[in-house]
Amino acid sequence: VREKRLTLPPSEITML
Amino acid sequence: STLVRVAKSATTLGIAVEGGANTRQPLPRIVTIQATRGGSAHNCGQLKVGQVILEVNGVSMRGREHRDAARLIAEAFKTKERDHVDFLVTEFNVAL
Repeated sequence: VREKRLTLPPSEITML
Repeated sequence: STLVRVAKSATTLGIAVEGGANTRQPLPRIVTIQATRGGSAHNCGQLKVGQVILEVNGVSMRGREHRDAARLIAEAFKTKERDHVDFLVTEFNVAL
């Protein structure tokens, strides 16, 4: 699970 | 977790969020609270950078991708049905 997490992409950031 | 009611006291909400399903940050997290030309969040004074948003007006953020979560927050601020937005937030990055 930990390895899978690390492969997830970073998120974009949205200004609201 | 904490329920924070943000009154729509300014024309903008004034927060930046990152995260969503299928990213390293699975729930939206507050990364900025706009202080200059303060938005409603700044005026409220109870939202903080680093808090993770669990629900908006009772709607869960779980499983929502970034754009969907951002759209829900934007719509909650835009709707004229309420003069406030309720955020359920936590200081902790809850595991999913």
